[in-house]
Amino acid sequence: DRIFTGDQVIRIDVQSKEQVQLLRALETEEELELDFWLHPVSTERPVDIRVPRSSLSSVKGYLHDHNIPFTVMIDDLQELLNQERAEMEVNQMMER
Amino acid sequence: NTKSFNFGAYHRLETIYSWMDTLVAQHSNLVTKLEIGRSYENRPMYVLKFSTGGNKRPAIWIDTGIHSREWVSQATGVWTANKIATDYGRDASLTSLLNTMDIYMLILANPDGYVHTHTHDRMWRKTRSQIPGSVCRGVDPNRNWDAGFGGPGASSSPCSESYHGPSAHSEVEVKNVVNLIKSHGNFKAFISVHAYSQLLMYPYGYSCWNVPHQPELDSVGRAAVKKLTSLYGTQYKVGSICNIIYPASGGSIDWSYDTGIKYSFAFELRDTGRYGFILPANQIIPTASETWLALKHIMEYVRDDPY
Repeated sequence: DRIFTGDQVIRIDVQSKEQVQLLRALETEEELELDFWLHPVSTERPVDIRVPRSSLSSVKGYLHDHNIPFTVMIDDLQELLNQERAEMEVNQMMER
Repeated sequence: NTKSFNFGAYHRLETIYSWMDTLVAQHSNLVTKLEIGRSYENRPMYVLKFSTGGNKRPAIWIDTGIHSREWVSQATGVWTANKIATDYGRDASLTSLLNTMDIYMLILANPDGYVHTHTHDRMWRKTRSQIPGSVCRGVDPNRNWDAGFGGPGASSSPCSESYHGPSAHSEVEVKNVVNLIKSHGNFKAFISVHAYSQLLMYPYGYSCWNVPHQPELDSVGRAAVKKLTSLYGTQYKVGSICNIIYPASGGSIDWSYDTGIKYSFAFELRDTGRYGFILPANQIIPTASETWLALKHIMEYVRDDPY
């Protein structure tokens, strides 16, 4: 299995067109291996990004440097996936 | 027994396929299971056909989970199929609809991807096809349709999550649907269900120009969303793909609209704002229940406003 330990999903409530452009620039940084769950489009929609653990400091540094506020939506993705899997196993046993 | 099936849980592909057989057995006067082809990894692709008789009657298409990681979509599809089967004969409006039209549901539109999300990578979105000359696998099956193929909002890089593929309909999962829709020839609505971010969209994604039926589609969409919102207050946005998200070429509902299926819509189901694609299972039934109100509105409109 692919493991997501330490990966975070961050949410950015975009406040300006300039921030949209800065986030689009971030989207092109392939080495960060970011997974945009919601893409930067406008100030009307948030941007959600799954950030691998290895890229967290770079991404958060980038956001701080450009004064782009964000919140951590999912603190540790793997924890949530473990819960999801455990719940599925319980359900499967109940059905049997 | 479908009564012992837990609709408020996520299930593996084998469980869903097995449940389909149970549904068919329990509602044999209404539901049949059709194999429309095989996936890249040779898994069968099953469509549930809800029909009270006749051949190639006006029909409504619903697919769920073309992006495999959007699990609440497939789960909503399962709940919805059961709802249609159990409400037929009880709900007068649905019964009248099924007395004149058929409903086709493809609950696992990307079976290989779905299995991959259970076995290897929960965040997998694409198909699993191998791309010659690339170490990356998979095509975004919602960028692979022959509708502005290769245009804006789709990537030519096989490693991208929105890779459009080597050619339009290169993905067998897409081609299987195209073949069915074309050979049938009488689909009046095409509804594709995704998650998340709470949107109800109509064509186009490949262009920001309004489609000729934009006012009507917008009006139908807004009325559908009003009903959806009435259940739990979930807020949706309505508009064309291009105008409320971003340009995205090669999408399924653009293809269906350009093929002549006027009532083409795409849903993005609810987002609690905390979980994204890992929506907790206790949200499945609320999501499916509210979505049903919108789906039903669209289907009733299709029934009452033929073209």
